[in-house]
Amino acid sequence: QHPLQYRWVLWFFKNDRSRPWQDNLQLVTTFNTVEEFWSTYSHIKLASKLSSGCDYALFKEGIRPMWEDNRNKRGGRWLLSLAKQQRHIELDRLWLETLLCLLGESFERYSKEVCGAVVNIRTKGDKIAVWTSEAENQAGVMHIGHVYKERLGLSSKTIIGYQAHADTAAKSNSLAKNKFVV
Amino acid sequence: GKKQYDREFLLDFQFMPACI
Repeated sequence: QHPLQYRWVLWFFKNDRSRPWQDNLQLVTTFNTVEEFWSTYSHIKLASKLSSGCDYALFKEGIRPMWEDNRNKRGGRWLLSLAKQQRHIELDRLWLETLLCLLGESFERYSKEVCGAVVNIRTKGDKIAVWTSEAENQAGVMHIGHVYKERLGLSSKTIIGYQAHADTAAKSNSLAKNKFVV
Repeated sequence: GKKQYDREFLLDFQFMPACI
């Protein structure tokens, strides 16, 4: 078995407006080896096959996939917003690449800044985000952003933005402003 | 040491039989 640097928790969110938000969030499994990751990955639906309103989240053990968590509340996210048609051609590749960045500690000395990643399946366009713990840590956030953009294979013309969770929470009906872009 | 793996290394394990 090949151990990972951290133990990770996979969460699944299914939107049911009749229940409180937190009740719709389920812990699927935890793992801390490469082999256990692939066993998990091969047993769950691909992100592109989930219903609209569902999310997967992969977070380090001890960090809940919500803004309110102590490890997230001063943080933010690198956000990739996808066009509708990308669900069928690119979503699964981009989400897997995101997972591999996290599990492989691809952000080097700044990997400890990473809290997790989320994929949101939405009718109006899916989203993938990498969450980090300190929005004010510009060096760490920018390093993660540059590596992440390169790993996703995005063209230099594609811009991805980083938003602080505090700004996103304050603007629930519209996109928060980008604090950084790459 | 730090458990750092590149993407190709991780992908090599994708279709190995699970032994957990």
